[in-house]
Amino acid sequence: MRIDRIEIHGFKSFAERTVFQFGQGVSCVVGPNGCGKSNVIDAIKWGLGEQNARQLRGRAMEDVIFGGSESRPATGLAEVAMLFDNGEGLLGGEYARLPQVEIRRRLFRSGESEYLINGEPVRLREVTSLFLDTGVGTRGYSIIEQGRVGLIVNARPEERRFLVEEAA
Amino acid sequence: MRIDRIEIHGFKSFAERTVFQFGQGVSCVVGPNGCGKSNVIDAIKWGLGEQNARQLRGRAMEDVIFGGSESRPATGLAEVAMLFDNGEGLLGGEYARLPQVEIRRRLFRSGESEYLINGEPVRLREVTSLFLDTGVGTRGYSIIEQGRVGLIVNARPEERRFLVEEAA
Amino acid sequence: TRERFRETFDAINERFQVLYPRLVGGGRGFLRLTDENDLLETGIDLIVQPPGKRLQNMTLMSGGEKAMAAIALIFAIFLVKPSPFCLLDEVDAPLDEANAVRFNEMVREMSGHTQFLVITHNKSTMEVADTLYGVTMEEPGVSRLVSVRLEGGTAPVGPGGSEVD
Amino acid sequence: TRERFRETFDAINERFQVLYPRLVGGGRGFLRLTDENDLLETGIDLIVQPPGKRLQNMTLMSGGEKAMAAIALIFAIFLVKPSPFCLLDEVDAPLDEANAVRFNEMVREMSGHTQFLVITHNKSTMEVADTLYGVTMEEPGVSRLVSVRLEGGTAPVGPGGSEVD
Ligand SMILES: Nc1ncnc2c1ncn2[C@@H]1O[C@H](COP(=O)(O)OP(=O)(O)OP(=O)(O)O)[C@@H](O)[C@H]1O
Ligand SMILES: Nc1ncnc2c1ncn2[C@@H]1O[C@H](COP(=O)(O)OP(=O)(O)OP(=O)(O)O)[C@@H](O)[C@H]1O
Ligand SMILES: [Mg+2]
Ligand SMILES: [Mg+2]
Repeated sequence: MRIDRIEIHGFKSFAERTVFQFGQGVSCVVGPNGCGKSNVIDAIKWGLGEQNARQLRGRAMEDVIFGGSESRPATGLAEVAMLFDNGEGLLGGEYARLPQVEIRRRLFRSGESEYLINGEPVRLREVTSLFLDTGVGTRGYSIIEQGRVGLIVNARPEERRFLVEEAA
Repeated sequence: MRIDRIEIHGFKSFAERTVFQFGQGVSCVVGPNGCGKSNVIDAIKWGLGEQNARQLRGRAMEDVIFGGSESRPATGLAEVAMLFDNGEGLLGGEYARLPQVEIRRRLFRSGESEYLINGEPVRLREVTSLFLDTGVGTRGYSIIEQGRVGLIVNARPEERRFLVEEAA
Repeated sequence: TRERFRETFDAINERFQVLYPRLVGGGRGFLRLTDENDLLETGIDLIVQPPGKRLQNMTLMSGGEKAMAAIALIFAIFLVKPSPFCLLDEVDAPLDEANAVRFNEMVREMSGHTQFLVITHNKSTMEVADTLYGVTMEEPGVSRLVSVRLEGGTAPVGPGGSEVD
Repeated sequence: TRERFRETFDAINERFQVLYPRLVGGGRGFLRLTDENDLLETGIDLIVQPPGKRLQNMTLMSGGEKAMAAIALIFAIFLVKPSPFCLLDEVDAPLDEANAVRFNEMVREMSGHTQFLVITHNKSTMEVADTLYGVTMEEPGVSRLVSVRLEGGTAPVGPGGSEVD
């Protein structure tokens, strides 16, 4: 089950709608400091349903909506969509037979939130249950954020037990 | 007041007596991971009188004595000497008139410790008082260890006050 | 539960003992419980021996050596609890060239079963990528995708990030 | 004492406001006490605005942007409480080329009054060095100084680290 495509619009520094089309093999994102690379990782976490703003370097969830620059005003909406290849049918339930599944999340500055699967409005729990038993999620070892290696290096033995507990 | 020369012998990975001769301008130390670059910084801190093994990545002070490798046995002595240019007379007291001052520190595996200034055995306090009012010392902002920038970046506002307190 | 912790710990330890030497080009490494008799509270020690050096606790090791041990641990846990994709943000930052090369070889090997997305500033990591996405901020504060280099060529990218023919 | 803390804070803040824009090539930055009325307990906030971006708290900033702010703060404190020498161990690790170049220019400027010893893996930092010391471990576990490159040439180094003619 691969990510075929990510669409980011109004999320953090991606004021303009930006599409990442993924192919086979290893993908590498490069660019200068502060250009938005880690924001792409945040977008994926957020798209998967991350509820804790601090896991996205923010203090409130509103922080993920493009807040403007010196020359551009803030936007009123953050949106991330991810298109998954479901050739193996790993995304189960009613979607098991579909070759592709798209999840989309929106956050309005008013605080209103939307989740959609293949264009259908759903609740957050339907997004998270979609990924049950696939190994996909915002916790665990599939997403190693900038600085996480350092935290693991400096962890005390008692803190390190947590790494095993999470995997157990 | 510059460091003219550093001699490291039996300290951490410097099993062989190694001399760093310094000239004018900016000095840069390079080499692969684990080759001993940060150990040079530890040697300087230790030579200046560092008493806390944890500030040298150790758990006990004995950890700084070369502990052997697969092909070489441990040594029984760690020694670091630093030769300072004292042209401005910043190193005061009885040494104020000397153009150069050398401090040397030894630690034996037995636990015995020696400090020498220009070859004369002295106590630790004479080494530390030598540097009074020069700005030289193991605390403060003249030595930025590997990872320290990360700690400052991640410090909470209450922890950051400590940075100012140290300088005050 | 104690059972599950023990099983998971053993599985991760087993993987780590294979991955660590492969990642650092020799030596050995293993995990050890600080208290075998208290599986609910025990901590976990990381003991490694870089090639040719002596077995030691992590504290005295260099920045790059510690990072390699942590990466081996992360990959060991990942292989015990796999996911279809793996996102790595600048994990190769403290690595020298030799270590970065071995790290990238391991990523390539694992990419047979896992979709990797790697953020990096490291030239040798960029070289093993099959697709390279360049992000910039020509207009300060606004990110744009400006190029996608697939094996063998660079495709310029139009507004909205879609490829231009 | 409250007096001394206030004076030191103001001195550091003043320097930081000059150093930060010079280091990042524009924008502005300053320190702010979290509680002006409690000088004995107050924390310190770091507020910066990278060039062209908006003023914001440190949390949302990138790894490299945070490092630049921290380096500006370190240099500000260093200049308020100077020392004859300054030892920097891989502080340029998270910096891209443009930031590394400005960082090295600042080190060069400060090297007029201060003896700098810089440990780095970064090629552009090596290029501004007047003397380059190469450390290796041909024999595993044993460090040796293998070369000293002074401006204009490399002097091979014999056993014991002394230069060979
Ligand atoms: N809501 C937001 N609105 C506008 N800009 C934002 C928002 N959230 C974050 N940013 C900006 O995004 C930038 C950080 O981007 P990111 O962390 O992705 O950088 P990066 O490419 O990973 O850089 P580095 O190589 O330094 O890690 C910061 O300049 C920050 O100000
Ligand atoms: N007492 C000791 N005896 C022998 N070896 C030691 C001793 N103390 C530390 N070492 C070794 O020194 C090495 C670490 O050296 P150091 O931290 O200087 O590396 P480095 O060059 O800074 O590498 P990096 O680029 O990864 O930061 C480790 O391999 C460690 O095992
Ligand atoms: Mg980043
Ligand atoms: Mg180091």
